[in-house]
Amino acid sequence: LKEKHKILHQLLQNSTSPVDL
Amino acid sequence: PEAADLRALSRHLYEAYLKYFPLTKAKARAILSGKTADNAPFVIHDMKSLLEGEQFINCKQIPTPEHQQQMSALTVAHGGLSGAHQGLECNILDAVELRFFHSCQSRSAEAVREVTEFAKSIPGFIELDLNDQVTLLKYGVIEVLIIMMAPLMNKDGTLIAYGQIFMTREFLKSLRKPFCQMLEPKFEFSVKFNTLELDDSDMALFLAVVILSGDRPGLLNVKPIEQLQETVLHALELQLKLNHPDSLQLFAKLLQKMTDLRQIVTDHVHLIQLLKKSEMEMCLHPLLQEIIKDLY
Repeated sequence: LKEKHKILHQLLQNSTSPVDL
Repeated sequence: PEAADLRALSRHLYEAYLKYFPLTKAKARAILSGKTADNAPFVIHDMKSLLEGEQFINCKQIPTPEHQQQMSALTVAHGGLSGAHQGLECNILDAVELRFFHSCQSRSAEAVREVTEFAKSIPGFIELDLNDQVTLLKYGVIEVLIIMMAPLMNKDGTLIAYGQIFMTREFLKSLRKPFCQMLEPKFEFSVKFNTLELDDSDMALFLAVVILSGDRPGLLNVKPIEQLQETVLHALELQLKLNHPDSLQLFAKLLQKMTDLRQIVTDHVHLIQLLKKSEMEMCLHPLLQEIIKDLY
């Protein structure tokens, strides 16, 4: 699930910083 | 003491809502009813005003420095689409729906980030299994975004671009298929939802309840999610009794909306899939792709 949802995962893990694709 | 805890939870979620969502219902309704001190929104009602509106929005800044910074970073991160977007700007009027759709996607991706931050502020959410946090967001975020469109809408149109633009419902209905079909179900939902007359503090609790749905497919550990949702449901029930003492069965009516939302999201996802097939030039924002893939 983590692999398929990398950006969502990043958004959840980072604080308020924007996504770095 | 229990009621005091529930009220504290309500206050906490309301504060998080105000922190992460820049356009509140109070502000949107003030704009829609012409009660703002600022200028009235720019009205898009035909292709000419759409093109003017695009220029208008390009000249305007995003409301707060915090949001401006985050929006810029998200746009840079999403360089592929921004490039495609700029290229499309040179195209003829036929591409206008696509271009508008790309703008909607960028705003939606930013809104997903806002909803994620709000979800993380729900007490207990970040302690859940990380896979379950992903699942709750994947399945909940479009429902949340549709609920949040309601305060921006009335029967005649919707505010967009942080309340700077009002786009008429008739204009949206005049776009070519399937673009014209995308917002009409949201208008129908919103007009009914708005009759419940929730305020921002009620909305904050309802959004948290929607996010904490224990019946999303693929959840690994349902029990802690249901426990969290039960607490927020109690807080919502108490909030509605105190805030809307004369509105009978409001709590039940609101919960019923959750069923309606699932169908709207299913139809929305099908429309996007249809678009992907019919519009060869269209590329989906990678964050939205993640959410929509294998959703329903």
